[in-house]
Amino acid sequence: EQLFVGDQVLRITASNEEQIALLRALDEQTELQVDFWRHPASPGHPADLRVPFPSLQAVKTLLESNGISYSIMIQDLQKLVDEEKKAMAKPSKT
Amino acid sequence: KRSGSTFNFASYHTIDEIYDWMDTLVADHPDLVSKLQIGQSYENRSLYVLKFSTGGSNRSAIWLDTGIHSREWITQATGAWTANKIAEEYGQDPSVTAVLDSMDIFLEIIANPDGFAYTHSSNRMWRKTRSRNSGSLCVGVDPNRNWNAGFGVAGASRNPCSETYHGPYANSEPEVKAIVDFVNNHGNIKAFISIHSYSQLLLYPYGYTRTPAPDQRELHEISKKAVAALSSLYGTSYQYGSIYTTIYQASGSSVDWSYNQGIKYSFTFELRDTGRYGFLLPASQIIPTAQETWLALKVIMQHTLNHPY
Repeated sequence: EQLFVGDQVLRITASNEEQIALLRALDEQTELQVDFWRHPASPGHPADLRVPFPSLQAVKTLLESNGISYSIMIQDLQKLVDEEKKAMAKPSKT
Repeated sequence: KRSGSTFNFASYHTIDEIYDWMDTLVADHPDLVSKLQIGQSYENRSLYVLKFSTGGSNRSAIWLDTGIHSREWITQATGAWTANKIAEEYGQDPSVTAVLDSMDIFLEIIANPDGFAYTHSSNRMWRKTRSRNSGSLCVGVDPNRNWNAGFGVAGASRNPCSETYHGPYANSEPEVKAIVDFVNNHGNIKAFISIHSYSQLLLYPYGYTRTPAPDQRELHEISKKAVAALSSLYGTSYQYGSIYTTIYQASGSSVDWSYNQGIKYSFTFELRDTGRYGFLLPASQIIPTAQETWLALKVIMQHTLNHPY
């Protein structure tokens, strides 16, 4: 089973078309293994990007160096997955 | 077997649990609900559709699907709740009764069963189908970029490793082909509603082109009413508009295809939330989400009933 320990989901807001193009290009960099939960659409429209822990530093550096603002939407994805599993197990035990 | 009264709609379930429960629903409402198999998935799982019908032959009908993107678990959960609601409300809620006295409803709760099973067994974040791609180690096709409507134009990826890979050709995915064949063979589907998450949006065609749909004005008005009904319950705010203008260009989507087939009332929902939990929406939000969505669905169903074409 794939684990997501330390993976984060970043909420990214591009402010112009150039930044959007840069975000779209991220999707094609297969080595980063990023996954858009919400794709970049237009300036001011937030995109949500899941970033595996090993790629976090590279992605954040890239965003910062291009002046693209972001916040952390989910701090540790595995925690949420674990909570969901725990909640699912309860009713079936009952 | 789980009985209808012990199935917990406020919890997420596996495919086996949902398929078992569907049999119970059919058993509990034999005069209203039946189960059809419209095909098999890439990994040979059955593609089941619940049919809600009070009789007649080849009545006009409403199509609903949930879970075509497997990781969007709130949609399959909403689909199960909705199926139960339709069955329970017939004969109780005048609007549901009126719809079902004239029309049939088809509901495919798990439109991508291989992907859904995979989200439970191996990768909670899996979105696509599980078909193998010739010449690539990457698995799966985005089943909402695989329809024959602007297939392969901008708004989908040609890279098999992408989450929006459109597939080698339109309808390459058996999960998509099964719906296409079913809808075409039926020939009298009047509304086609595909339910996704997340972002809280109600969308209508087109996604592959910025050209407005010929019925845009009517679709926009229906969306406005549907969203108002949805918001009336818990104040959940939804945006609405065409796919292209509201989110981004997306080609090969199901509702663009259905609209181009002449199914005027084609809509896509993007359910809760707007990004606190995303695809990991807590189970405590299943019932509120389903309840509010139901109000919007009823608006669309009633409009379809009252505006024959």
